[in-house]
Amino acid sequence: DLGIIGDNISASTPNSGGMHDQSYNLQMLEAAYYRLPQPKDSERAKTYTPRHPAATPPSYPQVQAPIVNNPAFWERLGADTYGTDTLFFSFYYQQNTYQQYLAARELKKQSWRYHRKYNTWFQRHEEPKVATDDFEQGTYVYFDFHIASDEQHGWCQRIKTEFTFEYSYLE
Amino acid sequence: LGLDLTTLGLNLNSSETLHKKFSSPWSDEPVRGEPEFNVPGCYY
Amino acid sequence: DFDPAGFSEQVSALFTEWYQICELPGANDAACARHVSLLQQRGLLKGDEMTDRFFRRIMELSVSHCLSSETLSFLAIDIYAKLVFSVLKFFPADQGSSKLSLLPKVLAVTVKFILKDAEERKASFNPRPYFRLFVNWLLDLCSLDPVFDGANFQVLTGLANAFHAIQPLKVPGFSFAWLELVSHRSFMPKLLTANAQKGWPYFQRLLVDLFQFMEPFLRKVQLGEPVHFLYKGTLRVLLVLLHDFPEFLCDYHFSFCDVIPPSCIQMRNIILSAFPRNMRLPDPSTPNLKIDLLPEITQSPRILSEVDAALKAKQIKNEVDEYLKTRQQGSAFLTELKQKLLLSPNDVERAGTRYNVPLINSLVLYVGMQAQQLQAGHAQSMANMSAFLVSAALDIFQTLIMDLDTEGRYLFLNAVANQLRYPNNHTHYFSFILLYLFHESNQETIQEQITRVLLERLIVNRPHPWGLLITFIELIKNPRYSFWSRSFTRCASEIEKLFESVSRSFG
Repeated sequence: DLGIIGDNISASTPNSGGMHDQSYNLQMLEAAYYRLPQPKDSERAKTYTPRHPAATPPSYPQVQAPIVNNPAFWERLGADTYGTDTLFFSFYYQQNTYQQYLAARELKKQSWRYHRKYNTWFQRHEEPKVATDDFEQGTYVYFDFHIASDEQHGWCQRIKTEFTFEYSYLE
Repeated sequence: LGLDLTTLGLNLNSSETLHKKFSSPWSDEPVRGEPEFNVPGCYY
Repeated sequence: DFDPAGFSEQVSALFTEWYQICELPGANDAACARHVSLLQQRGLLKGDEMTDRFFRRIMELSVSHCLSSETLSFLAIDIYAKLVFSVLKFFPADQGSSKLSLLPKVLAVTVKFILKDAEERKASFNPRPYFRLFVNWLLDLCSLDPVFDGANFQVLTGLANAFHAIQPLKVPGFSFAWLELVSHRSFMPKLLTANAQKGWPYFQRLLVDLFQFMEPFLRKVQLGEPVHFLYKGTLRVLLVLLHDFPEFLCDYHFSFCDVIPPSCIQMRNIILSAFPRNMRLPDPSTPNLKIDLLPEITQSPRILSEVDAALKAKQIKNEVDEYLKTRQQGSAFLTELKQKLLLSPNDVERAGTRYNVPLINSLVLYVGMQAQQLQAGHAQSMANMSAFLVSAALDIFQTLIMDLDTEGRYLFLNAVANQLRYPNNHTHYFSFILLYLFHESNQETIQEQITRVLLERLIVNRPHPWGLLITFIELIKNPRYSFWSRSFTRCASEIEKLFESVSRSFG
């Protein structure tokens, strides 16, 4: 029902059904070449759906406060002595959000590096003993979660000596 | 002599379908799905 | 003609109201549904001329808003797309019309708008607002929630028709955006898998639209950067099809070869290399490979294109049928055949050749298929080819190879070589025809040209069709053709090296 494929002559016959001649087509194509769709033209603002939403009373705000998407807010958290817990909290519990990106950026500013194999953040505790193009070796602090007892647990930082951080795992 | 078609960014030997990650005819990068930073089990 | 007085202001006010609804945080289906019924009460969703005016006006507002700032803002475009999606989603379907009756109307308004904008703005036409609009619809409409139970296919074909209406030959300034939309992962795979391949003809038409646009540029091998960029993008799309939907390329290879210029050897090889996923191809360089013992070699490939369409269009199908049936000696059919394949002088310039390539393609494949059907009637085993030695088809092929000039013979041999694909009875038959013509022709120029047609398809980068490989290997290995004794294999040292390297690389 789609009809036969017109042979290649009819297609380039000028003004047959609104067709143009080749030089016009080439001209328009060249103009379009400088207005290519950009990756962002296909991207949509991600609507964040919490993976493990904490049940809260209806009186609590049901949507996130806009300030969590404000870079200045995270720079403030990163700079002040609030420590890094909030940054790590946002990184792990607000995944695929802009604030996760902002928190990660602040952690990097404090020279934390994300290790893709161990899925955690490392920070040099001192200058590495060995450093090559492919890896560095030394003593690191890494961000961890420890359970001392049922009551006593929380996010903590541990020391790891003789650790090799291969750059192929650096996110 | 044509192009080396393995250099167009498509994994032609993939056992998976390519179209799911096909980002665009102009890019030789597959669609970057959301990076999964899996929280290590012990953190829950 | 112009909108009624005050209409434009009314629409702007309604669109502003819609914007405020969209800005409410969190999902607000109730508010959306209320707005849709408001539009309906205002008589704007009847699907009549007022509906067209309404959507056209909002499109004007959205596009001009998008282009008003240097860095394009898609805010208005996004909420326009969402309005259309919400109208389709919340529109109370009365008994008659389906939920989606408005979609073709909206798409028709969109197409007209783009055609007009492109004609008016010419080189300053900006495709990106329209690209964004369609991407929104591909993401929303093509991943429809169940409320549109099974209406996906209508949406997919509606969009396919819209893309066909704004194909590159009609809106060249939209070509890059168009190819990205047509091959979008939310569209192409769905159109090719929905409803048991019912979407295939729509996508085949879109691919032909693309090839027809590129054909005049690809014919002249020097490609400017924009054309080369479009060409590479096309290769990527073809590779995704080759990998994920090879049967689609298999079944439509004939119409694609009609619109791919002979100089586009690698692109054509991608299509001809496709083979059904459930098939295992024996390695062509397997020693003593018995092609005629392969089970698939007697099966006909599925061909969805209308093979005899060009013959009918040229009104020579009856003569061909008549000759195939009666093989009437001395009939004028054979002597006049070459003339019929030539184009009229004023078409030569545009087609870039003196011959009607689709007609040659159609004649070769149609005659070959008839010969096989005739033969199948005699219940001989289709595998052994000796039965074909005496046949009207062979008369036609031998007449062509003798009567045509170099260009005509090249196009004829190309039409034959386009059938050398995965193991099936066409591959087997046309491989036999090529080798037979090589063996029977006592002119070395013809043998050289047959070799050239095979070789030019082998020296390009991969992929190489299976049928092409087994034919070339047979030609250089089987002493019956005494290939290496032909002088042209040693006419120059680099040619000699080329033959040796090609024969080495293909075992």
